[in-house]
Amino acid sequence: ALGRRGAIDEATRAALEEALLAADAGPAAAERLMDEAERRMRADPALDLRHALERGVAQLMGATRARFTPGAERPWVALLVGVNGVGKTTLAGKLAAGFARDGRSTLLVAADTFRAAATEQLEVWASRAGVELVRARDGADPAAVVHDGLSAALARGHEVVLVDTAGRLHTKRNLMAELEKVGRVCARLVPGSPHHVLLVLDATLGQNGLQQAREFQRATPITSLAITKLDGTARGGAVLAIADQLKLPVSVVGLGEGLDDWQPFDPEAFARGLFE
Amino acid sequence: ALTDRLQGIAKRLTGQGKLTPENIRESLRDVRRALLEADVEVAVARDLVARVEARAVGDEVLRSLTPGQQVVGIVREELESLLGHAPVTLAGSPHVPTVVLLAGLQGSGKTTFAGKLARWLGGRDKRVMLASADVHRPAAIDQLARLAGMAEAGFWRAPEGAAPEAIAGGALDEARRRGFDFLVLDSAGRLQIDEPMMAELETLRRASRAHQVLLVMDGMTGQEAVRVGRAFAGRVGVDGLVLTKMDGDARGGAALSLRQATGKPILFLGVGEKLDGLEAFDAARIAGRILG
Ligand SMILES: Nc1nc2c(ncn2[C@@H]2O[C@H](COP(=O)(O)OP(=O)(O)OP(=O)(O)O)[C@@H](O)[C@H]2O)c(=O)[nH]1
Ligand SMILES: Nc1nc2c(ncn2[C@@H]2O[C@H](COP(=O)(O)OP(=O)(O)OP(=O)(O)O)[C@@H](O)[C@H]2O)c(=O)[nH]1
Ligand SMILES: [Mg+2]
Ligand SMILES: [Mg+2]
Repeated sequence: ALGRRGAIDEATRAALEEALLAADAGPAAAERLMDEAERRMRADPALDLRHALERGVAQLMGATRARFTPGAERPWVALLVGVNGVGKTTLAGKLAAGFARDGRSTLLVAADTFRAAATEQLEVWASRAGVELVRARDGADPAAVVHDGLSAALARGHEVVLVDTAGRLHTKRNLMAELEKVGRVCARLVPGSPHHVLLVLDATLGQNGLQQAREFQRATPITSLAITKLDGTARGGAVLAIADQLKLPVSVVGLGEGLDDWQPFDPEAFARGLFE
Repeated sequence: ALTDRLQGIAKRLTGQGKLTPENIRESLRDVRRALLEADVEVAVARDLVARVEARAVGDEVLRSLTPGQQVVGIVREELESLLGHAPVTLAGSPHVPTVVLLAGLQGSGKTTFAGKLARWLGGRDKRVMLASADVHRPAAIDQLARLAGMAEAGFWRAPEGAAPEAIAGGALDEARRRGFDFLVLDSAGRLQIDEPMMAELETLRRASRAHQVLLVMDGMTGQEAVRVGRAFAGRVGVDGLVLTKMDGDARGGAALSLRQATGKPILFLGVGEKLDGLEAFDAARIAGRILG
């Protein structure tokens, strides 16, 4: 049904809507994308429904391009934020390894002072990536660790600082306030930082994604999104509504549990993946 | 919110004067949409709406003075009945220890739940031993060890480099030897499409003689819930479900999807990061939450 050209019958439309919904696009985004695809097909009769949709998705997701790449600032400071268990710590390790491989002096900061064995977990990744790690001194809170981390980066001349923060539900006012504080601490030590705030989202995320992005945006302006666990069957369609309504771009995708399992975001590949 | 949406549907239906199967069907499209917004899986939502429709086109609604309210009530009832009424407790086996094996996707909250379950059972005077067969995730075993301390549960660590199967068997031996009532065995997060890892899970089940395999799923999971639930249930067998991170504002439609897909009871809800963040499942509360 996805390859049909010309007029769209009800069965085709339904099958296509189902594919979008199964990918977590949500009914509103699915409807919008379908209507837009139909308009596209009327304008170009050579186009079939599937390709019209892929084009629409690629355009939506490619509208704002974002790379997770250091700017000219030194040190260039990035924060990884997001709800619990989405893959922030793992991604921090992967990204650090990438920068180190590119010859950039990189520092990881273990700012999750709450969760059991969070620092130990990041320590393993730092060693795998071949980068230094700044961890909390006894009883320190996240703001203090970030302060230490940025001070160390300034003193040692690191090019890139990646700050791994604790998972937090956006509904927890105190934890979101903690994140705001971390942002302020960054700015005090390195004016203009954090230079990139990466909101990490799990590909299995449903319709709660838009609310997550909205709330995190209020605590620290989000620069770009990361979608993790795209090596599973989940398609990460929740980002469609976020791209549409908040204009936030995706910069990076996670594709597994190993050090190299990540890629820069590719809107066309993402669009194709929704209908595969 | 689905409730507001349903109220709107109710008003419109009642305001339409002559109630017909056609206008009921149209309002049911709205119901389906609202369910999808709550993360109920497509086929599950379609199924639920079909049940509601079968009842809604009957005399019960057509003769009612407030047909709209009638439809809303039917949606609520069908939702609750699908979620399951009777509170189900974690089945203790006559053997000692009762072995509970945790399984699920990466990051769903298994390790944290292991600690929570240990604390829950400990509070009911059960002696619990925790062990981890997760040799994949960095510091996973350290994480569980720390939680065991916080839950005041027993903890057994296999020798460095032990394979998951040996850990499962060793933990069982240790729990038996020391007379624990429960052994809660944590496993690595895994994709249901990862064949070697699903085979590992089967091995864990066999080697630990697990009485209960609990599928631990993130409460904000979207459409994936059915696919994942079916795969785990089909491959290794699932005896009960746990939904985590329900202290967020995700509507929790995955609960309905999982229940439909596996036919298994939802036992617990994770409602916080600390070990006291655990509640027994309450169908009425979750139905209300999905309804918004
Ligand atoms: N399959 C797959 N698993 C991933 C990916 N990224 C992370 N994971 C796994 O997801 C789980 C959670 O990853 P973490 O890095 O601990 O997630 P987190 O966001 O730091 O978690 P918290 O700090 O507890 O909030 C781990 O088992 C990771 O190995 C990915 O791209 N694919
Ligand atoms: N807010 C909240 N956070 C939770 C809940 N359950 C677990 N978490 C958090 O979710 C994150 C992941 O939990 P883990 O227990 O490490 O998840 P896991 O399934 O063992 O992860 P893997 O072993 O990597 O597959 C951690 O940050 C936990 O603190 C819950 O009910 N509410
Ligand atoms: Mg982490
Ligand atoms: Mg774990």
